[in-house]
Amino acid sequence: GKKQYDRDFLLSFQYMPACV
Amino acid sequence: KEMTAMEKVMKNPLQSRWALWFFKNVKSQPWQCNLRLVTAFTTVEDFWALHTHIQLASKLSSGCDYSIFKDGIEPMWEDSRNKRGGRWLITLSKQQRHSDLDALWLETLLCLIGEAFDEYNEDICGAVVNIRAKGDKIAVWTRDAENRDAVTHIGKVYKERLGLSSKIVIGYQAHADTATKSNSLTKNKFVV
Repeated sequence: GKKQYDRDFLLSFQYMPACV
Repeated sequence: KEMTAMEKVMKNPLQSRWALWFFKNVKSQPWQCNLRLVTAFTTVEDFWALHTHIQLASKLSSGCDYSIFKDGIEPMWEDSRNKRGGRWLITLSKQQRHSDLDALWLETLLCLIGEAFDEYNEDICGAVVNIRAKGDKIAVWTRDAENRDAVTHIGKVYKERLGLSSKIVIGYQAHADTATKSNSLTKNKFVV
């Protein structure tokens, strides 16, 4: 299926430790 | 090694593979030498890892651009997937570099990687932020300036996502028109 993500879902990853 | 494989499995894949490009205006060099592919990413997590590590758009010097394009599309009119297209253009005042630019650019990125444009996501080519002394610009590039349904839907969704007032009108310009005229004279093909 098409992978569409809303802004809140995307923003929830912004400060995840794994991302920095 | 096992952990890396595990992390790979658990990352959230994006619909498209995206490439980040950086342009720095060095006048002594040809235009294309000033354009560099930074990296490509395919997951939500890798997007944030990149975004967190690079300079904010508002901190770049004048003459620089960031571009994010679907992998394989070069951030220039001449690319075969851009040349029949155009762009929704957001022009900012000088003051907005400090108040609005970074938030508007991030929202633009989230629209693209999240595939926010419903049945018209395939019309999206990429987005560009230009840092300029006379006023910064953000644009979303689409592949077909003649596809009225796609262009207007994308424009409406984009304007709403940016939180722009209904009093503000944004315009869409075909690259073919932009290429032959100076920016200020390019007429809008569509507005929302």
